[in-house]
Amino acid sequence: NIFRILGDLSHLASIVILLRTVQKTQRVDGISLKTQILYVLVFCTRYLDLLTFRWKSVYNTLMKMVFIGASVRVIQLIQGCKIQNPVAYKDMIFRDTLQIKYLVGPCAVLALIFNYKFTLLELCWSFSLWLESVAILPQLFMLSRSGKASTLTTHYIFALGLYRALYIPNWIWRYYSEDRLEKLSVFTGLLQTALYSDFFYIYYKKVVKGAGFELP
Amino acid sequence: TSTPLEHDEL
Repeated sequence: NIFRILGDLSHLASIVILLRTVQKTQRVDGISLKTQILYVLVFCTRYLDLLTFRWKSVYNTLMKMVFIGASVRVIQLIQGCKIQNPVAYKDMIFRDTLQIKYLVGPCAVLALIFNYKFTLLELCWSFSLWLESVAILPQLFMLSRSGKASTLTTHYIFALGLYRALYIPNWIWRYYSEDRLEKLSVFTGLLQTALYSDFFYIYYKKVVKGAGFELP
Repeated sequence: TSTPLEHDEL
């Protein structure tokens, strides 16, 4: 359905925006390396079903591979800036202070509690959902501490938040048309969108209506 | 409503 495709596309757009800008400018300021590492972890744990070869469709398989590949490429590019632009890189690391273990740990526990089946694949899948819902936190934390963000960062976060927001009508759609309700996806998806909502509001006020981006 | 085990979303 349309919401899902638009959601996937905006997800893809967010990664492309990030990839292209980092590649072109060799700048990493405002981007949280920790958030990007978490996304690699999210994709790798979620798309483990690629290894079972029970592929759903060409689109599905291709997108999964693209997401894993692109997220790894982002890390590579950021690491590249370490040599190209060491001052900006160090500054980014210095401001990227939210500890990953406080996110990964609780997500692992939540995955053990909330899952459909106690198998490795299902546990990893559930873990990836929980982790995705909070993976943006290091990035948002960084933003809120610095109070300023480059347009790149804001567009990136916007596209990423839009993707999860679009998945919500997708779930409503699927609930009525397919009698399908994936409770874990819906709950973690709502949680994730909620984390973005504050950001959306500020984005709308500052970026859409002109003027720079500043957090209170 | 079923809770499917097939995860077909991205």
